[in-house]
Amino acid sequence: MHIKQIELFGFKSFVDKAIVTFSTGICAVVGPNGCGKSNLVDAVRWVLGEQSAKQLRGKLMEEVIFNGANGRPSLNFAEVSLVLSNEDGKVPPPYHEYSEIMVTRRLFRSGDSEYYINRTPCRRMDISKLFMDTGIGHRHYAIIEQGKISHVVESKPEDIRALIEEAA
Amino acid sequence: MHIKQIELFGFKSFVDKAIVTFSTGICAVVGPNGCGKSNLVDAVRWVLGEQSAKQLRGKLMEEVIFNGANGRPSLNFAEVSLVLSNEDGKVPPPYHEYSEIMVTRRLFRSGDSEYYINRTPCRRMDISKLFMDTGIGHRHYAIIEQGKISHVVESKPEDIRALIEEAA
Amino acid sequence: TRKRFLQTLEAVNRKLEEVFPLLFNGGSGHLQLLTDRDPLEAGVEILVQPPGKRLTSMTLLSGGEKALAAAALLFSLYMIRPSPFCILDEVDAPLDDANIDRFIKVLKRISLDSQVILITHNKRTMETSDLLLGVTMEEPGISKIISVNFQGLSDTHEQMV
Amino acid sequence: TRKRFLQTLEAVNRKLEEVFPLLFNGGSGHLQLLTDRDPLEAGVEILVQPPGKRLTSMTLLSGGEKALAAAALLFSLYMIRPSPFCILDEVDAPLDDANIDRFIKVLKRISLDSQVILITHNKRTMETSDLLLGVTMEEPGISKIISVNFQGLSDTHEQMV
Ligand SMILES: Nc1ncnc2c1ncn2[C@@H]1O[C@H](COP(=O)(O)OP(=O)(O)OP(=O)(O)O)[C@@H](O)[C@H]1O
Ligand SMILES: Nc1ncnc2c1ncn2[C@@H]1O[C@H](COP(=O)(O)OP(=O)(O)OP(=O)(O)O)[C@@H](O)[C@H]1O
Ligand SMILES: [Mg+2]
Ligand SMILES: [Mg+2]
Repeated sequence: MHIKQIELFGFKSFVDKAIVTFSTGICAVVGPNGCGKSNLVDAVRWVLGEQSAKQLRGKLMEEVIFNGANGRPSLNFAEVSLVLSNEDGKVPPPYHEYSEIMVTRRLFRSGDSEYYINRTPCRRMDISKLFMDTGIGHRHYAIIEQGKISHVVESKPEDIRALIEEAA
Repeated sequence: MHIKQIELFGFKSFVDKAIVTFSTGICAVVGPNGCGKSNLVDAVRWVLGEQSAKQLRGKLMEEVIFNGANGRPSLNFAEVSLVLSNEDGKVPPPYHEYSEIMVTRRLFRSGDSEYYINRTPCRRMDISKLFMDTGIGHRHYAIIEQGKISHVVESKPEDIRALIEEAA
Repeated sequence: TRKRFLQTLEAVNRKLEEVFPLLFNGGSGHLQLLTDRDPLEAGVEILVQPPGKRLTSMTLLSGGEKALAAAALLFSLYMIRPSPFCILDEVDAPLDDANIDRFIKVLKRISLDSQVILITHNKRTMETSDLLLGVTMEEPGISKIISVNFQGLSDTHEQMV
Repeated sequence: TRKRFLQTLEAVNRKLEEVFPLLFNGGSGHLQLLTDRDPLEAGVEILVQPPGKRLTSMTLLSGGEKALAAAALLFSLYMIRPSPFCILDEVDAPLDDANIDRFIKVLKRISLDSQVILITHNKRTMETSDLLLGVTMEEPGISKIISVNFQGLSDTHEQMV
């Protein structure tokens, strides 16, 4: 159930609509300091349902919306869509018939949020249920943030236990 | 008042007596992961008077004493000597006549400590006074630990103020 | 359930004992359940010993050793219970060249069962990827995705930085 | 004293305004005294703007941008009140090649007034040093110092890793 594509619009430094297409295997993302690579990782965490702005390096969730640069004004909303492959048929009903699933999250500066599965409006809990059922929701060890790897082995015993429980 | 030499004996991974000679200008220290480069930095902090084992990556201060490796038994004490140049004559009395100053710290597994200036026993506070008078004691911004640089700009305003106060 | 947790702990532990020496070119690593509480609540400790070195507390390890030990634990989790995808942001930054080579070798194995998305500044790591994606900021403050192919790798990378 | 602190803050601030664009190839950075308390107690805020980008909170900056901004602040402190020596452990690890070059250029200036001891895995950084010291562990767990000369740099480094 790999990631086929990520679409970003107005999310952090991705002001213009950007479509990133991935393959299976190893995909290396490269570029100079500050160009937006970790912002891509933040986008995946965000569309997977991240609720804490601090986990996305912000103080408020509003800070994920493009706030202007180089003559471009700030935007009013941020949107990220994640397209997941269902070639192995592991996605549970009612989506098991699709060959791919698109999950979209949108946040307006007003604070309003919208959620979509395959471009059909849904509630946040429908998305979190979908991810829980496919095992993605549980695997916090699947995304390792920049600068955080050395801390993994210095975690408290209860946190290391939590990693084992996620794999159980 | 630069560092001319560091002598290590029994300090962390430096079980055999090691003498590191530095020059003025830029000295680059290189080597594979885990070979002892950061241990050298710990040695300098330690001989400058570091009191917190945690700042040296240990839980107890005793952990700076070589604890065995590859068939070698652990040692009973650790010793580090720092040789500083006084070519610019900036060291205050009673050491202003010397062209170089050697400061030594020794720690025994029993917990006993010994301190020396130019191989003459002295008290810990004589060493801290010497460093305070020469300005080394105040400049905490002079030693940047591995992994810590990115945190500098995310410090609380009172910590950034503290850096300015050190330079004042 | 207690049984399921203990089975998983045992499986991850056995995998760690296999993977650790592959990354460290020797040495050993394992997980230990603390005994101060019921197995349903007790914490888990990780104990590692780089080749030829004595077992010391994790905090004394070097920056590179901590990152590599963490990779050993994470890879063991990935092998026991693969995630559909895993995303690693600059995890190779503290590693020297020899460790990066061993790291990539085990990562290749993981990538047979999971998609691996890797952010890196390291040329060796880039060379082993199946797909290379470039992110640029030609217009300051505005990110753009470009695809990069392997022939152009070294000069594109030069151009991008 | 309040006067001395404010004078130092002003001097470091002016130096930061000069050094920041050298490291970032543009942009601006400065220090600001918070006004919620007496100047004898108020905190100091650092505000930075990489070239072409808008001012955002420090936490949103990238790993490399944070390290480079920190270097700008530290270098400004070093220039206003030089330390006899400074020791930097792998501060270049998060930086890309272009930033490392600018970092080294300013560091060269600092090294005219202070001894700089630099721990690094980066070959560009090694090439600009006046002295190269190697640390090895031929016997596992036992550190040894070897001197390295420049001709031997690339192969010694290969041998050492
Ligand atoms: N809401 C926003 N609007 C505009 N720009 C933003 C926003 N949030 C973050 N940024 C910018 O994104 C940049 C950080 O990008 P990112 O962390 O992805 O860089 P990176 O490619 O990972 O770099 P590095 O290699 O240094 O880690 C910062 O310069 C930051 O100012
Ligand atoms: N008291 C001690 N006795 C023996 N070995 C010790 C002691 N304290 C620390 N060590 C060992 O020193 C090693 C760490 O060395 P150090 O942190 O200097 O590495 P490094 O060269 O900085 O590596 P890196 O490039 O990964 O940062 C660890 O393997 C640790 O086990
Ligand atoms: Mg990043
Ligand atoms: Mg180190």
